[in-house]
Parts: sequence; structure tokens; C-alpha cells
Amino acid sequence: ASFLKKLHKTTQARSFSNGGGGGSKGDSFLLPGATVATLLMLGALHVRRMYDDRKVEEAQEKGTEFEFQPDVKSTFLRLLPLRSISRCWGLLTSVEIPVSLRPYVYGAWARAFNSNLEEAAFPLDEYASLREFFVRTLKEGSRPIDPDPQCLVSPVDGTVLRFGELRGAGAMIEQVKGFSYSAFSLLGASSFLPLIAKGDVNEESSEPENASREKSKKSWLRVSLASPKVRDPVSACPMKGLFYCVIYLKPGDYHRIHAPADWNVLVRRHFSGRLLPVNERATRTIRNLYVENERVVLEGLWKEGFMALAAVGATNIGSIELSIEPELRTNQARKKLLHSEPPEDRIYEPDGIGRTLKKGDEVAAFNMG
Amino acid sequence: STVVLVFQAPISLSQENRDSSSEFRFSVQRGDRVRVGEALGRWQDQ
Repeated sequence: ASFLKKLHKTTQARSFSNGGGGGSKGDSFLLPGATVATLLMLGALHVRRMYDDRKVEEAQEKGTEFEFQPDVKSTFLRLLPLRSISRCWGLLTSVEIPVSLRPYVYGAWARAFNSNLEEAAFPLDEYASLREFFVRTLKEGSRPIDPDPQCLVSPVDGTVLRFGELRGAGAMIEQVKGFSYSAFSLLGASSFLPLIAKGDVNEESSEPENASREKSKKSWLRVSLASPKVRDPVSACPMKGLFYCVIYLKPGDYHRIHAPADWNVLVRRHFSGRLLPVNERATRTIRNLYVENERVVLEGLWKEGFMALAAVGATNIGSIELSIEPELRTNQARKKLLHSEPPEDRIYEPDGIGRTLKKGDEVAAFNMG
Repeated sequence: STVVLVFQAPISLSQENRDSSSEFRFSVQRGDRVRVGEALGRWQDQ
């Protein structure tokens, strides 16, 4: 209010010095008025956003689950050139920061997004740009890997959004209450996801244990080796013991991906899709979020059977870099307007073994832009 | 950014007909913060 009063006095004084004409008075109010209005609007939007986020957090603490609810903002997002914005953001954050400013810039980032700077492998002034700092490695021993051979470890630092067992036709993964997507649309139609035809399910469960186990193994092999065209993912059900886990990485999190178990990666699939944001709000409002976004899927075998990991990009974290295939480039300029291009596949040699990873080995990293 | 992990894991064959029969058990809850190397789930020897 005091700022507005001061502004009013200043503009009045200016208009008197200009002869007090009505048109002159209007002009002098135009620019500061618009600036103040914009600032007020941005402030109001920010306060409202904070209020909404707080309400969501409180409701989640009470156990309330939000249902899928598309809105105008999510429709509007699809119209924006998010890939170009992401690439510009990447260029901007690649700009070298003066050495003296680096600790302040990275410190501010860490405060804003709750990053632990003590874990960074190198002193802050050694990271030339925000992009380099963002994808920083950690000090040796910062992430001890659970040595239990009968456990599957987290591949990333993040927040568990969803997890569960894939059951029923089509192997649907719940994005949010009220909306699900099929595992096939996430991993690709040519995925080796072990599914069995609906009719086989009851037949299998009525057999003795040993026979059932043997049949399960054979069935998996048959399904894995069969051409994807002969299977119908919609009418098929997941073989028993097929699970999923969705983990969201906040901007302040460590952004490198590690192997969740000893794993032979056989296939890499790159989907060049959209780059919609993937925050909590986006999961509730944008349909097919993970299925439409650019992603890299690694698929292979571990000692218990099938394992696939999908690294899904977002507007700010647009590109994915693979340690096992450094030449792969993602978030490239689009040649076609269509967002539904088929994925680009690569089968890792040698055939049947692929790339061997040990539990905890680094697999990939998310980059800014 | 988000990571989705899809995997096969051991299940208890003797309980196959029942719901929630999985021998593999997630050791995390929805909304939990996890870090690289921390267990997501475990299973027992049959």
C-alpha cells in the first residue's frame, strides 16, 4: 500500500510538472500500473498455488486419495512447445557460472529444493554450470547398497508414488485413482513383458505345485521368444508375480539411476514423446502422462525373471543419458510433428546376455534440459 | 522426472489361489522417501 501511495504521489508530481494534462496523467500511470498489476497477479497465483499444495499435503497426510481430474491448464500445457522450452532451459543452465558465484548459486538451489550439499563428490566451485551441478555424483559410500541377496533395491533417490502387483487383463498400472495405463503402452508393444492368455490362468492354478512352476517357466520362455504380434496384450493377463513401483524424483534429488539388482539388460527402447511436467499435480490432471512423455526403457532379465526400468523425462529434466550406451541422445529437436512415433530399439550384444550390471551399478542419469 | 520399475518376483505357489499371495513384499509405503540402495522389497526362501 505504501508503495502504491508513493507511486501515486510520484506520478501526480510528474503530471503537474508536465502541465497537468489528462492524457499525460494517464500515460504516466500505464507502465507502473501494469507492472504492479502483473506483480500482484503473480503473487496471488503463487499464494494460491502454495495454498493448494498445502491442502493436498494435508489431505494426503489424512489418507485422502485424490482422483484423476483433468483441467484447462493440462489441456493448455499440451499446446506449449515444451520440447523447445526444455532445450532452452538446458542451454541456459549450461552457461558457465563465475567461480566466485558458484557456491551462492548452488547453495540457493540446495536451499530451495532441500539438497544435501555435503554429499557432493567435489567442492561446489568445481561445477562449472548449474547443469553440471544438477547431475553431480556423490561421495563414495553415500549410498550403501543393501547387501541382502533377497531384496530389490531402489534405483533412485525419490518419493514412492505407486507400487503393487500387476493383475488382470492388460496389466494396468495406476497413474492415479481413477486413471490407469497399460504396462505395454509404457514399455512398448514389443516388450517381453511376461503375460499369459486369460484362459491359461485357471488351468495353471489347478495343477500341482511342481508342475505349475515348470509350466510357468516354459510359458515365460514361450512368451518371451514369441513375436509380439502373436500376443494380444489387452486380453492377456500378467504371469503371477509381476510387480511395479513408480518413484518420482524432485528437482533437489540425486538424479542418477542405479541397477536395482544384478541385471542383464538385453534391450533399450527410446520413445521420443512429449516433455510434460511429471509433478504430483500433473499426475492427477494429465492423462497418459508417463506413456506420452519422452522415455528410455531398459529391459532384461534378473535372477527372478523379467525386469524393465522406464526413465521418464519431464520439461525441466528433459534428457536421459545412459552409462551403458553413452552415444544415445535424447531430447533432440523434432523432425516430425507427430508425438506417436514408434520407439527406436537397440538390442545389446552379445545375444542372450546383453549388458551385465551388478546391483547398485550406475545405469543412467537425468540431465537438465 | 520419474522412474517406473516393472519386474517379476517370487510368489508363494502354495497360496497362488488367494489374493495378496505374493511372497515378494514391498518394504516401502506410498509417499515414502527412498534412496539409492535402500530395499524396495524382499522375499523369503521357499
